[in-house]
Amino acid sequence: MFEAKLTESTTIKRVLDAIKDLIQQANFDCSADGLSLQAMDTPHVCLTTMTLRSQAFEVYRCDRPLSMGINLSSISKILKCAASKDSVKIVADDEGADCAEFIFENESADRIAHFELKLMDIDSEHLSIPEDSDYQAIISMPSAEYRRIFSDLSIIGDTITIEINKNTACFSVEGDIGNGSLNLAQTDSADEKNPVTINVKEPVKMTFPGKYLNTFTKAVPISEFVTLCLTDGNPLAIEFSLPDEAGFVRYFLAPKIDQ
Amino acid sequence: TPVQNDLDEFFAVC
Repeated sequence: MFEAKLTESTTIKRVLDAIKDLIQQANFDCSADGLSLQAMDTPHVCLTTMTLRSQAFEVYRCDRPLSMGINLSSISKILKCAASKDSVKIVADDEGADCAEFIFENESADRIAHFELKLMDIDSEHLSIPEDSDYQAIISMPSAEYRRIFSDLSIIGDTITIEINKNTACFSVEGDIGNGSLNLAQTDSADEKNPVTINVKEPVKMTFPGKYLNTFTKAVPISEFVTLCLTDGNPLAIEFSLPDEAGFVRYFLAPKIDQ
Repeated sequence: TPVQNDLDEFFAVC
């Protein structure tokens, strides 16, 4: 038996919004620790991973690990039927269920909606993602700042370079209409309202597709802050963490290389 | 023009 109840639908709605433009379908792996997912986009340029830990849920029960193959567009359609304050309960049989049940209940518990989502058999390879590898540079900034930088720059062009030196990050773009750049310095005091922190072991300069960096802004409502981790020649890791260590959405984006 | 890398080479299949 798998049963998981979120107090408010907002959490899962936001998480799905952050991933559904990158992934069409994926296996939601349920275990005693929580709900997780990993999938590459079709061109194999971006890997998206998501975890909702068991503590994110008001009720969480997973007797045996199970994998639910879900079409992201279908689950989003069903979750549109939940008001943001409604609770969401997901129930599935752990013995080869062919559908998952979604129950939405309003705050006064006098309106209860039931939906059944058909599950799919999805062949997916599980990838081993290096945990906390030794990054050359890590920058943390308010997620609203992230949105502003990459929505602005991706309008100019798709080739965005991130260069991080001691205490300064430079984001630049080259496009058909011209080019642009933006420098962001580490904020001075720790009690600054919107801190930017930059940790550099070695200066790094890498180029990425702006289209993807802009797509990741869909995760901004999840988290107040975002962390970007860079190592030359490796994928860029971008993490949006849910409050209270309830989980995260992480993207790994392949760099562009000069040939 | 920079060419996009493929992620397959970065992550091993378990």
